[in-house]
Amino acid sequence: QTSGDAGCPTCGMPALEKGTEEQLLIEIAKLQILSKLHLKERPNITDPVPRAFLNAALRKLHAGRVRQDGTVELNSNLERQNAREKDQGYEIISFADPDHGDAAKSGLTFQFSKERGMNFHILQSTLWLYFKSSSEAPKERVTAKVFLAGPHQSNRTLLSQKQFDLKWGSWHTFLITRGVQNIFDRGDKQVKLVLECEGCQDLAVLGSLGNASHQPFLVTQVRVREEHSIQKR
Amino acid sequence: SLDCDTNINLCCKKDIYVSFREIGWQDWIIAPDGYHMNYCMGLCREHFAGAPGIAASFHAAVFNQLKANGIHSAISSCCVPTQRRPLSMLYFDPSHNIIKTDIPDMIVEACGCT
Repeated sequence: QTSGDAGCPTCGMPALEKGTEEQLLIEIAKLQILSKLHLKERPNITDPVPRAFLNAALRKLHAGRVRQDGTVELNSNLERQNAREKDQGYEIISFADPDHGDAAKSGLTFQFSKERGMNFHILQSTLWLYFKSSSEAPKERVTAKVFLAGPHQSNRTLLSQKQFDLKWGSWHTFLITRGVQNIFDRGDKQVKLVLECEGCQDLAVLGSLGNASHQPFLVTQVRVREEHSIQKR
Repeated sequence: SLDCDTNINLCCKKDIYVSFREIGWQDWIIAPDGYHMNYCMGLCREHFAGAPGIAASFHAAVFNQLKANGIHSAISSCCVPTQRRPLSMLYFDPSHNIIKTDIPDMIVEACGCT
């Protein structure tokens, strides 16, 4: 202001030193990123997901997304659709928790973080499972079912089922959007699923827990809206 | 939009790169390695603030014509972002899930005068 050319004439604040200014901008950028990601602080990653899980999941997703009828939509189409939406969207890739999963009973547990005051609207949730034939037969016709686990065996809810030829190893997708939305609506932070396969000779073919490149994963596309803004609307 | 250099004190875009490695966030942000945050700085003199491509909007261009003719001359013009784009991020959340999202308006691409 003193020279008449430095700083903003309407700000009423002196210009900062160059180094101080950049440091301040970076600190503001850090706060802004955490705020936009709905995080109070940076996540403390003590035991990250192994790179093999991550690479396999991203490679499968790169090919496209799954429509309601089970066909695949190219990513570019979905991104154009997302661009038209105003709310910020998230795509969550969650791997089955090996500590909670029970491979013998084909149970899968997925953990989610949810801040208080946030409302998740699930656009689509797809479970990716790798099936492998355990026999030498060229192919077997099987029916795979995914249930939402209840407190008792009888309380479970069928979310999705699919018939296919079980040949050599291949990935299959199951749309479970409704079930995941119900879980988030209840405020739960865990999605517990049970798998069943009619025609599979051995339940151990499901899930492949512990196999790094064939780890089951759940892909959930969500829009986050803050609850107070919904009430206001 | 002008890019700032040592010889420019008019409204311009200043490049600043935030490296996630340098701020110690590389363990939870998978991609990208960093991003060009950028910001706007510099003066918006009367003759400059209404120039095509520099005026932040058509409204700014019209308003500067009024100022040039002595109407509302006490109101000054500021250098602000006129084009922004989102930042795509892939990161681990506290439950070790992998999340992909686009944060809107994170990267300043052009600056102009209000």
